[in-house]
Amino acid sequence: SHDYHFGLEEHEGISELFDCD
Amino acid sequence: PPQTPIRAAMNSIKMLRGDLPSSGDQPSSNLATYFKNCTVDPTQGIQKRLEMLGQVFSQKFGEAVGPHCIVYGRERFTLGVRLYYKVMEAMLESEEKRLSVQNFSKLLNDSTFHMSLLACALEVVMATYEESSFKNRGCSHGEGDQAVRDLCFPWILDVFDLSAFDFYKVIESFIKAEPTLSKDIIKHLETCENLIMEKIAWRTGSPLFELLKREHEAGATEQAEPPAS
Repeated sequence: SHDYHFGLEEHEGISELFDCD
Repeated sequence: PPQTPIRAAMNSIKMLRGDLPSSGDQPSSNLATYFKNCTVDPTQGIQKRLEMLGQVFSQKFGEAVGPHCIVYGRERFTLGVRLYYKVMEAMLESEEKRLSVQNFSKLLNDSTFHMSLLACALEVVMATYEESSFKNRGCSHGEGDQAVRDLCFPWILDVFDLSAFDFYKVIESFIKAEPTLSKDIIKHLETCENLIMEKIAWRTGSPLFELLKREHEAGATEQAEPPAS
């Protein structure tokens, strides 16, 4: 996966993306 | 030695099946524990949703490829469910470490999250099978190429009536959670991301517009990000 650009930062994850923080 | 495209595709399918044993048809004991830790246990809701979506998927698959191929649609859905459970467990383990929580009730009772995750898992399965099955199994009825094209992304979004904006949310976390994904599959998911970002997320009816409107009405107080980021 080294060619894939990971955009989420350390404080971001699936919980934030679905407004579950 | 270099493989023929068909051999490479068959090996990808073999690896996918090998990584997803039949024991994965149900949540693992670890995943079941996450469900039980929720304020509202999502187990029943998840099961009912899978039954419903399985019927929808198989039906749409048959409509796209041919009624004699519905059984292959069920096969792909079964593999998709195994991958969905596997990635869900890995995501929750990662979130538990990151957030130091064990109760994921809001996330696990979010229907959109489950549909997005399952759709992504099925997209991986479909992409893995794309190159070989239809051309080799005689399902095409003379329309093999058209059938394969019909099942390409964003077909799965139409099947689940899922917005591209919501599907996009799971992609990066999915790739992080599943280290066995091949380079080709990661490239495929990245292509889906780009298609969503550039085109599909901006179609009429996308939830993106409502969110942008809400942000605008709330009043933007931060400076806009520079184009580079």
